[in-house]
Amino acid sequence: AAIYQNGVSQNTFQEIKEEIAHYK
Amino acid sequence: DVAKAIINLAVYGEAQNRSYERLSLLVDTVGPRLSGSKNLEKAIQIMYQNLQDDRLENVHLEPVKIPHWERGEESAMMLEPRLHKMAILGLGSSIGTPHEGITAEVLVVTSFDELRRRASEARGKIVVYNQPYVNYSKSVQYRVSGAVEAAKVGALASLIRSVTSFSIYSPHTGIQKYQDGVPKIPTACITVEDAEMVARMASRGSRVVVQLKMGAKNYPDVDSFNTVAEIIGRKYPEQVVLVSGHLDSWDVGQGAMDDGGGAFISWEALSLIKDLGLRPKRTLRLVLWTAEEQGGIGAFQYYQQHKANISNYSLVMESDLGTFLPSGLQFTGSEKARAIMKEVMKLLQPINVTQLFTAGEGTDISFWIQAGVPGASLLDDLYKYFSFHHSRGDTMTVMDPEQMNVAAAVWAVVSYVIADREEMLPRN
Repeated sequence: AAIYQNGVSQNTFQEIKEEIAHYK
Repeated sequence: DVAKAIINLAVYGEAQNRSYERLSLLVDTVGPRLSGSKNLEKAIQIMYQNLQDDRLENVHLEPVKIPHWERGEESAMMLEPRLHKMAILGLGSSIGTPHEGITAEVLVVTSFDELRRRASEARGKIVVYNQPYVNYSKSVQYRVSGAVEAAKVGALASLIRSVTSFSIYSPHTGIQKYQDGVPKIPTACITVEDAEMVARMASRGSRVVVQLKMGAKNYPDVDSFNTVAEIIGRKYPEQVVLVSGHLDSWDVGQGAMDDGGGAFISWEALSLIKDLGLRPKRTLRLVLWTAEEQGGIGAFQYYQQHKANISNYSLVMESDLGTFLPSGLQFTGSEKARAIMKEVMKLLQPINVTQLFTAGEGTDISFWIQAGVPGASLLDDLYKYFSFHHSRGDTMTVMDPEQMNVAAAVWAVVSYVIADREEMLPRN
């Protein structure tokens, strides 16, 4: 996945929310 | 369940109270750690050894130049309308008085505006500022600039009401700044109680005379170090989450609360992550700043030396507002980044610290934040913090191990998750 070098995420916000939730 | 594991270890498990114990050992051993003092350099050497013993990675010291000011002997005596010994704390970088001191009538004002209106009365006087405490950032301007504004109207010295939310006859020190082209005059803080008493006397028409003696001296800059340790990232090692606190303090009390607590919960964050055998995708970098109290002197030099890699910094964090029970995290960043940080704060539901505020701040990380890097700081009980801040009461007695456990857990969860998630925090 992109590492945000150009400031544009390859993930939707929903995917980001899920990614973070799995750290619970 | 990384967040739960970190919280359990820090708050209920093996690591509970570790940051408090480590902090008390250091501050009981070396005492307060003023920029330029031997205590500070001893503390840096002890931390350098501690971080290596803790098996952190890339532990090293980065050399910087920092100011060296010493307080010397100081006193203030009210001579008229009656004898009264005033507790004072000279302000950092102030010049001293002649050996016999400065004896003069005082002019009491409550604001810079009033001083300018009464400028004709100020020549040859000692200006006493009895400014009301609004909040730290507003009221601290009187401490920082009180001498310069008084000198501009011909005063011989300035005595400034301590910048504090609560006082039991406790003077508070801090840095003050002279201005090129304006004569340098000695300047110190007095207690809230004395500032208000002198103001009452003056308002009744009494002539108030004070003798001020200060042995303060400024010396050439000296060598010091920012202290660095890491957990190197497993996938994007060149990318960084910076977790920090400052190791220096004022020369009063033990510098436990300001901000030994912030330095030690930052160390604790890396210890917790290491103890759990975790290694985030990005590098977690701990920096213990030197000479924060003189204006982020060590941190500015660090920024100069590392700003070429600014695109690799996902988040900079500093804890310099105390480590009592956190009410949440202050954050500065884009709306997208804020939305992501809000999701991260939800992971802290088990300890009920989920609020995300605006205005992430910290003297030492301000350079990075101003250059566009998202920044975060720990927010807790500011009324309590500024009651003890820069005073002789800043000791381990103010600190609470369980509150430090919670603060360390917040610090560890946030820094780990941002360091491990697939993408860096968005900037613009």
